[in-house]
Amino acid sequence: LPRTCDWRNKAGIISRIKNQENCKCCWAMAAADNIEALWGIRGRIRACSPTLSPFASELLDCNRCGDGCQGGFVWDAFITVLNNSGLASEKDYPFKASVKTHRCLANKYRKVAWIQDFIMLEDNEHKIAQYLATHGPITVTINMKLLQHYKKGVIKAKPTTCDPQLVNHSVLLVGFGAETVSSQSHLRPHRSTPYWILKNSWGAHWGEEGYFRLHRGSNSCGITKYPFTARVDQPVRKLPVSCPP
Amino acid sequence: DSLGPQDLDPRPLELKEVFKLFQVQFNRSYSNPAGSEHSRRLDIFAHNLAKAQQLQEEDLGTAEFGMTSLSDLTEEEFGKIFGHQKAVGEVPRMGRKVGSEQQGET
Repeated sequence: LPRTCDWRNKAGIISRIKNQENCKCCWAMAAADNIEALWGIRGRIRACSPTLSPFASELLDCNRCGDGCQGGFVWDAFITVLNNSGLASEKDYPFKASVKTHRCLANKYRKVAWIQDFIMLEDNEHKIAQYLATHGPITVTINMKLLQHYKKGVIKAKPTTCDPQLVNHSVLLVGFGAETVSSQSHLRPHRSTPYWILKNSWGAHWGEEGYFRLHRGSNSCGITKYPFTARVDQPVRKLPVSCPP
Repeated sequence: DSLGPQDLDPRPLELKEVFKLFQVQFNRSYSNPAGSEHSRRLDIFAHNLAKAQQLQEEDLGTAEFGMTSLSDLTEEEFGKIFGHQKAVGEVPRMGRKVGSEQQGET
């Protein structure tokens, strides 16, 4: 496992921070960003190109469970992509933070991205980090309770302050690292705090320019409960990709 | 000149100044400063600053908590706007709604 991994440091993988506004479509945004990043890693599209940024609108309109602005789950988003044999471009399917259920126009447009499958990873932070570093970003669903007052830094919550069982907000895991913190104890003047880097969908003025960090190794806010990712490309044995440090 | 209701407000002056700063920074406007909505949001804001302070003390990492663009929302409003109604793992969405004896409860 590399010491650090940050997919933001490779051009064309992680698109700009979006703002879900008054539509509870974090699940669609996380899934769309996951697919976009995996396509970007395989050099198939440039994630930041204007034509592809948020696939989320199509996922909302075509959501298998009705009004996607009332909330949903990333696995529903991936099933929608499989059902529609892919996703149209942003040009064809402009993003609106509102839903016209039953207005699904997916069949009208040429697909510019598709997936072979989607998988749920093991609830093991070391294995999640390994997969993240060798395959690409992963969607996770966390308890968002502490994020209302979060400004910056690494959140390390106790289960009593952030129940890991009550996960209610989906985001994209884009990297990990560790920050050295000086401590009062003369025995260990410096300790290292391992963390996850997560992409939120509440606009770039929130948190660390739209991102936030959670402690890595203590299942902070339930991060290991639902790690899901799409699979793009046939599962042939390929040299795993390597995450930029 | 006569004291307005807000001048009789027992809340500390600096809180009101910080709240004004919040409104400017995050482009918030409520009914006129003497209105009930403004007063209610000021209460919520004060509660949230205290909550952020408490989180800061409880956090075991390096996180900083404080005034954010969401500081004028109650915890319930915040949950309603951004979170799943049913936290995942409680009642999977794919489950069928099951009627129950009591009317109206599903």
